[in-house]
Amino acid sequence: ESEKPAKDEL
Amino acid sequence: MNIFRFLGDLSHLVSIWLLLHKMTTSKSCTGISFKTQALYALVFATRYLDLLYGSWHSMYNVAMKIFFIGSSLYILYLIKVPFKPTRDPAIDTFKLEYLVGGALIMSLIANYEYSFPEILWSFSIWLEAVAILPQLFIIQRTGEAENITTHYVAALGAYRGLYIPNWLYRYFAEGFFDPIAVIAGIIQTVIYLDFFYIYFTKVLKGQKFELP
Repeated sequence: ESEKPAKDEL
Repeated sequence: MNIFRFLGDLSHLVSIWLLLHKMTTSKSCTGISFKTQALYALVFATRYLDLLYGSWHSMYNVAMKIFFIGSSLYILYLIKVPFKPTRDPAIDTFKLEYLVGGALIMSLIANYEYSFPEILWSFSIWLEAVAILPQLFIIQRTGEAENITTHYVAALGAYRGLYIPNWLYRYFAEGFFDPIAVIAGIIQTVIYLDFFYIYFTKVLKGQKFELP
């Protein structure tokens, strides 16, 4: 599983 | 989506509306930094063209991304074509090389993965943090600004400022933490503090924005 934050912010 | 994030995005939309309103009603881009606007176009292009490789979170995000790319290009067009005679390049002299170079270095140091999309995203985050500097530099050089221009800068500053309570909320409510966005966002907000001090103590009390 990826540790990257999901980029849902603008 | 929480209220801080939503108000932040709303503030960002308002800032662009204010800028377009200023330019189209006065038919001029006096006091507006073309360099800052060019940096924002680059920020939006490098961050939001992830649309092309399928980063579709929601209709909200897609619509906002398309709007920010489109409006930033339209603003560049307005400054460069119809309102070109009203621009004074002699006061818009901040060195972009430092900002772009600094953002590039930071994107290579601080990213979540050594991949092209991640480095591009990080670059856009660091560049956004400092993109307002040429605009603030013009205000500092001329020692004053039209009220509408200060409302524009204030709305833009409020946008990233409001993302900070959004990140606090997300950290505690969702366990979400994006350290690169948070650190760059705090730097971006700190850059506005001097401006905000004068904006709150003068412009919002009905005085003109003038540096002491």
